[in-house]
Amino acid sequence: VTEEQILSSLLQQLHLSEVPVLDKSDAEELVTPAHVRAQYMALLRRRHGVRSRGK
Amino acid sequence: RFSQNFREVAGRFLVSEASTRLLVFSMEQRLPPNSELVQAVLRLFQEPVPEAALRRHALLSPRSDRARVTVEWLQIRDDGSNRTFLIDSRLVSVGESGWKAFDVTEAVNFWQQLSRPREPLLLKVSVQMEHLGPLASSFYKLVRFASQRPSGTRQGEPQLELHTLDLREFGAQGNCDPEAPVGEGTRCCRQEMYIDLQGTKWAENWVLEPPGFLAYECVGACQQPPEALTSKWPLLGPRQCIASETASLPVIVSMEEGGRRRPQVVSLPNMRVQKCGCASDGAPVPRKLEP
Repeated sequence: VTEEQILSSLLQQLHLSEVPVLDKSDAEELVTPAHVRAQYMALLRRRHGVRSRGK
Repeated sequence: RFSQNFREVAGRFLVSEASTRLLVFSMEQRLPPNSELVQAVLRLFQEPVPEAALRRHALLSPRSDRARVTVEWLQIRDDGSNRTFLIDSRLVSVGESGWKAFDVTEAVNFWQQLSRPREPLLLKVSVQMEHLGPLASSFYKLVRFASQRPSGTRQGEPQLELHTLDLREFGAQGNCDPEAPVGEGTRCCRQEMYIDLQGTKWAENWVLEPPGFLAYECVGACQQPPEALTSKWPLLGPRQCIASETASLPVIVSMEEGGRRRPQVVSLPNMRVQKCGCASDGAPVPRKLEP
């Protein structure tokens, strides 16, 4: 996995064509609501691997 | 035929009789644990046809002296219903005799997906004439295979050959030994690889979680199978160390919604390596058995 692959997958999942331009204040004001964090932790715990179809 | 609703459909009625037989193979202890099935071969012994019958056949049906042999995997489901999957099919000459081989690897793959080691492998073998014809041609009956005997002693008894690779030798070794540097002789293993998102320009102020994650990667080499095995599949590439099982990566990103920024969870597929394995380019990918 490379950073480029992560970025490409992220843009694809979000249906974006480029990275949004944000400044620091955008991120600092943001508080992650409890339900979003709970959703994130649930996904993170779901460790089952997906069998890749080989090469 | 004279209905006002349907346009008349003309057709020909073809006789397609077939002789069918069910082969039952016990699979208990047939596949060693921690092994990979490379190929399963069904060998059937075609019995010689009496000369007189051949001559009669040649007179009555000079056009075709071949029969089609079809092998299907039969699955009997819990509710008693059953279904079949076409596995292999090929033409044999009515006048020939001797061992005929059919590739039934896919049938064993299906059987493995049932995960019921005590259940036998059921193979349905059908024989019918190559050319379906208006005559009720029963020459397919001349093609006869030696059948299974409970005692299993008869010469020509159907054989199921299973070719496997021992994964202790030809597979991956799990996680790499963190003490041992990865080098030429390292056998395929999963090595820790950390992806730092905090230090990544494009993720700044956009990706809120995680700051980074353990992605892992598959490193090392795989033992190549013996020549005898690879010579049968010339198109098969060398066995390589690849990610055989992956997991997705959830991230929290800051998204624009109604003029405001809001945190949102997104799941990125195939971002974390769970298992490494050895596989060949060009190896057939087992069909998934649909429920």
